[in-house]
Amino acid sequence: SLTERLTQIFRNLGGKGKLSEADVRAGLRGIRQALLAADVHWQVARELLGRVEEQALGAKVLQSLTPAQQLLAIVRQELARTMGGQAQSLRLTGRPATVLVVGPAGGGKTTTCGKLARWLSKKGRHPLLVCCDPQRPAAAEQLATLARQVEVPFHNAPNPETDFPAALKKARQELRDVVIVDTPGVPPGEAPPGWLAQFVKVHSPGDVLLVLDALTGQEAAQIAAGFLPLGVTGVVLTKLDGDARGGAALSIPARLGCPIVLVGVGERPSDLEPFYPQRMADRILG
Amino acid sequence: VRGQGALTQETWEELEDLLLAADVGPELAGELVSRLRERFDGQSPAWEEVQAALEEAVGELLSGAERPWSPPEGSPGVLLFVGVNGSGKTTTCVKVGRWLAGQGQRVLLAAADTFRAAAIDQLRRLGEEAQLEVIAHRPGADPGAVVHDALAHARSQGHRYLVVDTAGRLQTKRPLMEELGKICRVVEKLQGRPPEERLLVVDATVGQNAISQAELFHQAVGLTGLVVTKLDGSAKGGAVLPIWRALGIPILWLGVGQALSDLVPFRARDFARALVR
Ligand SMILES: Nc1nc2c(ncn2[C@@H]2O[C@H](COP(=O)(O)OP(=O)(O)OP(=O)(O)O)[C@@H](O)[C@H]2O)c(=O)[nH]1
Ligand SMILES: Nc1nc2c(ncn2[C@@H]2O[C@H](COP(=O)(O)OP(=O)(O)OP(=O)(O)O)[C@@H](O)[C@H]2O)c(=O)[nH]1
Ligand SMILES: [Mg+2]
Ligand SMILES: [Mg+2]
Repeated sequence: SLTERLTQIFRNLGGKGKLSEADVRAGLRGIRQALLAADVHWQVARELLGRVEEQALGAKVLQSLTPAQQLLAIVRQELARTMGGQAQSLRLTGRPATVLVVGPAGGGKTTTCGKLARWLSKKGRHPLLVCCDPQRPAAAEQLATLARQVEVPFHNAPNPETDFPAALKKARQELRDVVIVDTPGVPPGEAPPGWLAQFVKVHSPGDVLLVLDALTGQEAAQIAAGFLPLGVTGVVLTKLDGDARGGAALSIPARLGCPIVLVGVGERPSDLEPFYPQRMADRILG
Repeated sequence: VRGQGALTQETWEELEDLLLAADVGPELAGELVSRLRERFDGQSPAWEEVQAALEEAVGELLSGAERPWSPPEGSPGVLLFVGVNGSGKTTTCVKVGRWLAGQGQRVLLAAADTFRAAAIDQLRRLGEEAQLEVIAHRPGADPGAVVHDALAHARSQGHRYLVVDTAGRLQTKRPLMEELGKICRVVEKLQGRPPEERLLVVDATVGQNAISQAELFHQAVGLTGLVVTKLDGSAKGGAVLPIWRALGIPILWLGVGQALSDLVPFRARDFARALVR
């Protein structure tokens, strides 16, 4: 574990019980390796450890009987603070509330839409699932199947400009109070299509959720930045049921100020959880 | 700092950051930079010279990873595509199938993802677009049974290749990894040999988890190659460097877009240049 490794570093260098500033810096280098191995953006790691160093070069660490623990406590606190400190929730404003789901290709948007529909149903809401992805083969079938699984109505809107108003009308007629909108995956390096920006302008969705794969490496903040013009209100980090350390959960709030609101922890509709910064901090540190 | 002749500590840090940003990982980034520092010890090269040396080092590291496609002897040759969720397997299956068909060969696709919503529909649609025949069962069917049927069909109809699409799965899920082993055994029982190609499809935007993916999928099926997808963006796919170093699994193709024609062979020199620039 990182605590063991740090203790080892300090034992090898610390010599006679009292830690020097150089020893603390050696410890920080070890932590830096752990953050980078966890896919934290290299610049975010540098800045974060810079803030930690300021705090760590005080008596708290240098004169502690357990300097490794003490240093890690500071790091853990700084991570959790950067990731938002406390769990966030969806805004769900509007009548009906519109939740627009966007993100890069293959991140888990369509699956997350199904999960959101189930999540909101459990909270007493009445969602409508809308497919605005005319380009991916069988996208409508995929969302329609998920809609059936979570017992939520489905509407296909392949031409968003003309079909989405019809979806809103259907929502009002069927007394659905939340509309969840699935969109095409954006290829890496491309900006979101013009019609998506137009959609946001015309319909002002209360929530614009960016769905991003937790396996994403150093590109996470860069990829997320491309979606900011759409007015992203929160990020859903998916595939955290594997062994990815999920450094993107730190890089994105740190660089873009965008909170992680939910996490995907599996392929089933029930595999959606709130985001807990403290838990994520421990996961990133390994 | 750059182009001023004298290399400073900052220059070396900048070089390491460049490599880190490309997802090569902290170990390899540190190693490559130390090697360059040794090489330029006592000299004052320009930034361009150092960058060129780095490109050369990366290219050399990866040169053994190039394995141009060579048709297997046995027919039908079976190509099994595996990988984590959303990596681009289904799209890549059809891209490769289409490419093989373009060489005048008869290709059959097997829809062995019987789990995910509309996975079979998706493969059927893409197969239609590429004018390739697809064998599928109903959703929820046993993937091994689909592969058995498809292979029997390929053998009796004289297809040169069978391309098998499988469901995405995270490598840490043991039962799902064992399912892949079972699929290989189904092929082996019918053919007397396992699938000729067992290819891991890796998303270029994935970070260090790619190494875990390669290790565990390799344990499950014995990978014969990698395909790296989504290289049409800013991601460099640098995680293939530590994979190559640790496991020696060659890289056959690169996916460079969502269109079925967006498939190119892996070239170490080109990959190195794109990574370093
Ligand atoms: N293990 C796991 N798999 C997930 C999770 N979320 C989504 N997936 C899987 O990831 C794959 C891609 O999911 P999709 O919902 O199709 O992704 P998408 O963003 O809609 O893809 P595009 O529309 O092509 O951009 C599927 O195999 C999903 O089952 C998760 O939290 N955990
Ligand atoms: N830009 C780009 N997109 C790609 C590439 N390869 C695949 N995609 C896209 O990535 C998304 C996921 O592709 P799929 O082929 O469904 O991935 P998969 O691995 O089969 O997904 P699951 O079966 O759900 O695990 C789709 O939107 C594809 O169009 C590529 O090389 N470049
Ligand atoms: Mg989708
Ligand atoms: Mg697939």
